[in-house]
Amino acid sequence: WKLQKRIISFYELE
Amino acid sequence: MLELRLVQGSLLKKVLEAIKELVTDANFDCSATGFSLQAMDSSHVALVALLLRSEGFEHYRCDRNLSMGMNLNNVSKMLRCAGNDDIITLKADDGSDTVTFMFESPNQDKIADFEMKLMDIDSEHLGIPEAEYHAIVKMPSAEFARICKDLSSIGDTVVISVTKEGVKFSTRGDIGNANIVCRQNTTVDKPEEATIIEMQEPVSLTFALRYMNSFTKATPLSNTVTISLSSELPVVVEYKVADMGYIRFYLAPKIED
Repeated sequence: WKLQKRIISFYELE
Repeated sequence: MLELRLVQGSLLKKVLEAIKELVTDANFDCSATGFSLQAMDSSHVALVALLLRSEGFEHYRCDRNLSMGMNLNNVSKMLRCAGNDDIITLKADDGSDTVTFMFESPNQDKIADFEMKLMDIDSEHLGIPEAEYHAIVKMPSAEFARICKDLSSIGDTVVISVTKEGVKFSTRGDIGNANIVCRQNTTVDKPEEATIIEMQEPVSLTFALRYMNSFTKATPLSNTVTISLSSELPVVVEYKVADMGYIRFYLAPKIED
C-alpha cells in the first residue's frame, strides 16, 4: 500500500 | 487600474485549458512583476504555479497589487470566445468586482468585450523555496503526454526512476505491468526533440497518474517539458509559456504506508 502525501505537508503556509 | 494587453492571446487561452481541470477557483495576482497564480487542487495533493512576466505583455499597467478571484471554468468560457489570433486585453478598475476581457481581431475589424464577475476566494498560499533536485529530465512534451496516457490504461500510479541508464516510467495493474525507458538523446535534428537528463544521484518516486495526465493539458503551450525530482519532495513538471513565463505543477509523491 502506498500513502498519498499532501502538498501542504512539504511547504510552509505563507 | 489594471490593463494587460497580450498580443499572443492564444497563450492565455492555452493557460486556462491547462489548469482548469486541476483547479476550480483561484486568485489571479497582479503586481509589477507580472500576472501570477498559485492554487492547489481540492485534495491538496497537487499545486499549480503560473507566472506571466510583465515584460511579456505589449502593455502592462498595474497601479497597485491586485488579487482577482475567478472561477476558472467561467474564465475558460469567456476566453473560448476569443479567436486564436486575437489580441486579448484584461481590464479592471480599482475596487471593482468585475474584470473585462477585450478581444481584438488581428486587423482590428472586430472588437469584443466580455465582463465577468469576480469572486472572493480564501486561498492558502505556500512558500516554495528553491530546491536542489537530484535529477532534472527535459524531454518532448508530446512524448511525456503519450507516456502518461499509455500507462494510465494499465495502472493508477507511475514510478519515475532516473539512473545513469535513463529515465524509466513504470506502472502495474490488474492486467499486467509496463515499463518505458527514455535514454538521453541529444543527437536530434531539432533541440526540442532532445531528451536531456541531468542526474546528481539516482532517484525513484511514485505518483498518481491521474494528476500527471491532468498536467499534460499544458502540452500545447510548449514543445518541451522539464521534470525535476528529488527524494521525498514533490515532483515539479514545468512547461514554459513562450518566453514570458511558466506553468509549474507540483505533485506530492506516494510513499510506503
